[in-house]
Amino acid sequence: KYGVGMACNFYEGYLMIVIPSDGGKFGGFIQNIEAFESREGVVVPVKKLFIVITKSLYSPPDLQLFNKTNRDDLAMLEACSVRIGGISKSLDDLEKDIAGVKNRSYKNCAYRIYRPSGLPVSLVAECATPLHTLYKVIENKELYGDLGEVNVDEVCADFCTTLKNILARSSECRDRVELVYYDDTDPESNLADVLLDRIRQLE
Amino acid sequence: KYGVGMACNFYEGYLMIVIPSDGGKFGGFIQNIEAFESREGVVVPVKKLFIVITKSLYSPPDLQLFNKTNRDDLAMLEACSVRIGGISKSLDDLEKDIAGVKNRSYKNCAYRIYRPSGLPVSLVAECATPLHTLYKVIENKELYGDLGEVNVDEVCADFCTTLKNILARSSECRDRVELVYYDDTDPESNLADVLLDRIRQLE
Ligand SMILES: Nc1nc(=O)c2ncn([C@@H]3O[C@@H]4COP(=O)(O)O[C@H]5[C@@H](O)[C@H](n6cnc7c(N)ncnc76)O[C@@H]5COP(=O)(O)O[C@@H]3[C@@H]4O)c2[nH]1
Repeated sequence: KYGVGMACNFYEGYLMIVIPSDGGKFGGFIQNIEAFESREGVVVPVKKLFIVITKSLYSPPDLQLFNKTNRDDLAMLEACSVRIGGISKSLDDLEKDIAGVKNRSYKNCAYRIYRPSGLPVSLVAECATPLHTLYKVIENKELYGDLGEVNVDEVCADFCTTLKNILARSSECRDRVELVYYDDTDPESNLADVLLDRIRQLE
Repeated sequence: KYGVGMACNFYEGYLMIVIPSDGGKFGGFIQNIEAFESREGVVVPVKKLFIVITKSLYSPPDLQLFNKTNRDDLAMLEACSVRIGGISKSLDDLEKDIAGVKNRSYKNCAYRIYRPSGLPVSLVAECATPLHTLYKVIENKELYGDLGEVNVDEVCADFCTTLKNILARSSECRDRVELVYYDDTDPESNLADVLLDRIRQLE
């Protein structure tokens, strides 16, 4: 039930805020990407939110930390830095009053994949934050005592399955979110290439 | 287990980010309040994060929506508006790279309580966001099917108990977070007064 609850909260408390238009100032995720495209003069071929789910559940602060060092024969990720002189170089953030927190800010991150041959490819990606938080909960077992006694694989499997089912039934978010599994424990696996493959399948 | 997981995620993914100093640019919650005090020329008598837990689990975007209309004989809440000309009139936000999201922004909201007699009292408060998200999940039962079949009172009770236990064991957050129960279904109960009473107990 832990994983099921995490998926419900992630959908209701995040995806349902950043993906659909709010009928007001926020035109929705796709419009947000289109504004980014015209502002930065780039093309985002697949306008979806790519959510990276790692095998270890560890999620680094910046996806470029998954790049293989000293391998310029491989594709690599680079974050579009978020703000230069007040202008967002990534997606615009969305500000909303939520549960007493005025102007809570939600922002997605645009990344560029540089390929050894071929033009760079842009996409919007991040890790599954609830799984990262779970990772930190597991790490902190002494604090949580037997609360920390979770079957991690079960929670993760429940989270992914539940999220897929909810997305399939959601008119607002169906086809807007792409779950990408990445085995970060496999030295041969390069996230940038995993993402490129998925983009090719979806284009 | 849903409520237990929610409390662990809330502590690990939020309280542990906004309360302690990060040993770097962010000096921690108390320092954040002190900077707010000197910037705005106000006093915050109790430097804790007040988390309001409502009976219905409903959490309005702005706590001032709990004020009783047409009752200027009662104390009332007003949010310190977040930004005027680029200067934060509430607490400064904290920006951190989290799980692939660059510069994710965390901000707490300062409120002022205006009393019919006596000077205004400032505090930092918000609702328990995970319970608000749960409220929305329950509302959306058709989407979640039998996932939405949660015993709400049980989840809420688990959340509060687990959070209290974690906070008691947490060196970083112990005594920094104050859980405040508010019966929003009782027309006689005024949140501003409930908060004032708690502040008096803690001063
Ligand atoms: N990538 C990403 N960017 C976001 O802005 C964001 N906001 C929420 N989430 C994830 O969605 C889900 C539902 O969020 P909710 O607000 O109910 O709980 C949140 C909320 O109660 C609290 N919290 C986190 N960030 C903030 C914040 N900035 N202000 C107030 N509360 C916060 O701590 C809980 C756990 O947060 P995360 O562990 O980061 O993941 C959340 C969660 O899995 C996000 N995920």
